[in-house]
Amino acid sequence: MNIFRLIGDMSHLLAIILLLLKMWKTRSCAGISGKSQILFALVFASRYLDLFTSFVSVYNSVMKIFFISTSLLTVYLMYFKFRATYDSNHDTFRVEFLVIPVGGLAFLVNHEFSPLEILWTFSIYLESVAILPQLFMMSKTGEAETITSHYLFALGSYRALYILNWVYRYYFEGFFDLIAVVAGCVQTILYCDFFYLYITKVLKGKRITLPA
Amino acid sequence: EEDIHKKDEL
Repeated sequence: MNIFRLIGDMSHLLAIILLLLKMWKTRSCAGISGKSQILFALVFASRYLDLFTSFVSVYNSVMKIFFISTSLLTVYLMYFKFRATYDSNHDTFRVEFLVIPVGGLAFLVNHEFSPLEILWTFSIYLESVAILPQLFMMSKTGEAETITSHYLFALGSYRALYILNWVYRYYFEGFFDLIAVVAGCVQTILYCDFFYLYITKVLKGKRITLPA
Repeated sequence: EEDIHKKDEL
């Protein structure tokens, strides 16, 4: 564990808590893509099956359980409890165009051709693009609430910090996982446009609005 | 050799 990894994990945790708090306090999931949230739940469910097969640390297990349970809770809140506020008309990204190619790629490019390893690879690839329905939704509505922007910034920062963690681990531990690094870079690149808007607008007290 | 099944990262 290094400082980048720790701050990255905390940023990921913060993102999820921010999203849940926003929904709970406003009793609404307006502006949030349910499709992205389903993809994140799928990501965690397929990645953390190793909870049943290998133990790494208490920290590791607690975080995995937290991520799986909160992602399911988020999906539940969106599709059941606060369903009336879900903006499905703007959440029209075709997720099959992500899940099917990513599934195929996980079969073809993986560290080992075994069920758990393929599922892990699938989750890494899927996570890298899971935010696309959310970004697509924002581009359709042309705006994002400030709290949603904070959520996205924390969520995007997490993988960017993981890249620093991988650089650190490569130099000091000789650790290098090509699949995670490439997918992590793709994931971070997808957020760059948003990061720019966040820094130039939200941090100066303005809302994100996009030209039509 | 590192055990690739022991995923330390989240």
